[in-house]
Amino acid sequence: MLEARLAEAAILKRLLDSIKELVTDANFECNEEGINLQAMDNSHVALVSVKLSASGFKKYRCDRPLPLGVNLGSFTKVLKCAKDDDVCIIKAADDADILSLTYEARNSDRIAEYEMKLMDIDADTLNIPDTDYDARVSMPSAEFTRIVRDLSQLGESVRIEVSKEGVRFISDGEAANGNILLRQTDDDAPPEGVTIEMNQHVNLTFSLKYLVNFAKSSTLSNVVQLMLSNDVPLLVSYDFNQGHIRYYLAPKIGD
Amino acid sequence: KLKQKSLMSFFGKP
Repeated sequence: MLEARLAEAAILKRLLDSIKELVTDANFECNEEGINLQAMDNSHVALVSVKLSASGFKKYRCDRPLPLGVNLGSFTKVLKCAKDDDVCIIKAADDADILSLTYEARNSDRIAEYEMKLMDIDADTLNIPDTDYDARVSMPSAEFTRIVRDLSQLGESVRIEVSKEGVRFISDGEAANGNILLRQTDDDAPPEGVTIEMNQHVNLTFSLKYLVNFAKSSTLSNVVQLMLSNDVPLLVSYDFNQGHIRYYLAPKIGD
Repeated sequence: KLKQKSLMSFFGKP
């Protein structure tokens, strides 16, 4: 069985907001170490990977590995019924087809109970190899959100170039083009500043609609890390106290 | 002309 007590429902609400438009149904894999989710979007271009560590919960118990198949739209609706600062308790029995959620109000005696149907999901999981990336960029997550939103007005794709100069985001639309250069900030470390580590010049092109989607996770962390190597998927990572959310995005490559 | 690659061409199934 699973019983997990989260100090604030906000984390789950924000996580669901970050993935619900990318993925329709997914398995939350629960085990004694915590809760993990890995899911690809329908077109198999992007993958989201979530980890919530057992230590991030006020109380956590999971006796044996338990996949909780969830429709993310339904989960989002049920979580909307929780206030951000409610304590959130999720429970599932072994082989159950129901997930129960309890929201305890912080400053009153209000206790709300909801139940959600679980489903069997036959999803492909992928082996993601450990990669030594050629470039790592760490920047304020709000800055990343602004860049991808701004450039998505101009065109469908962004070219990301990491060089000695810094990291440059380039959009070449049909009617307009633009580019944004971020230099490493020497006097300011993350979360406010930008750090760039580079072993090799990197130049990759990605679809902006996915990056705009990933940027929703800025509600979970003030810092985002971009990890890039030529001709491999981009890793966009947001770390927060209880775990992380990571996105992988396949590049666009010339024939 | 660039072509969108699939993640499956980078990451294998376990």
